[in-house]
Amino acid sequence: DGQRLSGLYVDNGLDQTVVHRVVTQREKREVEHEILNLLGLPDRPRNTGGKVPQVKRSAPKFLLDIYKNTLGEDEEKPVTLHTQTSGEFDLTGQDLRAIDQSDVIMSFAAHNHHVAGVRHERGKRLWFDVSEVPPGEHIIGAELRLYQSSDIKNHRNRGSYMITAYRVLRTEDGERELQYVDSVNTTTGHEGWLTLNVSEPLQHWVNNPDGNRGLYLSVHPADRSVHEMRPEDIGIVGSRGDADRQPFMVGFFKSSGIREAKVR
Amino acid sequence: QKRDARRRKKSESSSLDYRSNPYTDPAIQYSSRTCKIQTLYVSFKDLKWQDWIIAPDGYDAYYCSGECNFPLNAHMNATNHAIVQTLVHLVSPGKVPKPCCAPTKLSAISVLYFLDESNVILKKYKNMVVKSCGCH
Repeated sequence: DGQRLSGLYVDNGLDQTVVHRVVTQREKREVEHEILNLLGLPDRPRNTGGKVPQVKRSAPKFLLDIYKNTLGEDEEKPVTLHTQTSGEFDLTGQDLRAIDQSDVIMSFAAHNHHVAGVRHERGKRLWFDVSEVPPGEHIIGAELRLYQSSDIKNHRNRGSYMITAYRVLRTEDGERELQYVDSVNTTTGHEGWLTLNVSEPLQHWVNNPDGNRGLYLSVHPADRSVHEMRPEDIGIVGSRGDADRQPFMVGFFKSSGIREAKVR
Repeated sequence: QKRDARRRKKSESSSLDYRSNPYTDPAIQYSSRTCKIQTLYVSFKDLKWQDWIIAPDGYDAYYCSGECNFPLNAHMNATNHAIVQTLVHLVSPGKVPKPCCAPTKLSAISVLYFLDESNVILKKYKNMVVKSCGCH
């Protein structure tokens, strides 16, 4: 009846539960805090109080897709037995293996993070806040997910393209150093999610928070590597695109086994 | 008459013994106070945590409750030590407690929640759901 936490309930010996006594607001808050502590959280997550959660955004949708399609009710069964045709995110065999091994899966929304001194190129810069990654978690893998729409404005851009992700290393004096991370081939007209392996940058950013200058996305025709284009030109949805198609990063982690004991 | 009276007395006496025999007395064996799994639902919805917990609405946590009496092995998954402890308890009830009714098998749950405004976490919590209870 929505009042389950308003009282202490006891078994009356006849397989019935009866109210023993009504708990106070203070006790109720204590119980809430105990459960939060059990979840490894010192308090409610920040900035969510009173706001409607934006489950429609791409990152929460992706994890909800994993939750519904691969975990199910009985957590003891192996992941592969649960897997139906997954929703719109097209989980690969590699994804399923990572999900199966993971104790924690985190999503990171892409930010348009401005860094002074970086010239605006035709490529796209993406930055991810990885400060909430629990220390001591072993990173199994990470992937960058980009949505490509088949609906493009300039039909002259039809053809095959390569999307390459680089880690931004240094930005002093307007100089930029890029380190190759991963690339994927695509064609205009493709509709759906593209994935790039970004395990190395995530590992680097977690270990060196000050060195997190994000990723640089470069798009060029498959046969002409010097002709760089804007990702939007081939239908890649950016951070200002539809909420459910915005780029995001997802990290798969194996727990260290040490129980998180956060002071509250 | 004397023989019948003796037989009747013996019968009453054995009937008393029968009633107090935990091995054979169904009233003790199937008592509702026997150690067993009890229903407990932790509702994230009732806690009004739905603004940050995306899934599930809550989960069947269960708990273990009841007495650990003989015969322990009937339906209580008792450990060998629990049987010994029950015997010692019968000898010295004031000094030695009965074995504890506690979980023997636990399983995990996954919780999907917002970490902040934009980042989401799907975390597996081990040993959160009681699958079976027993005497320890």
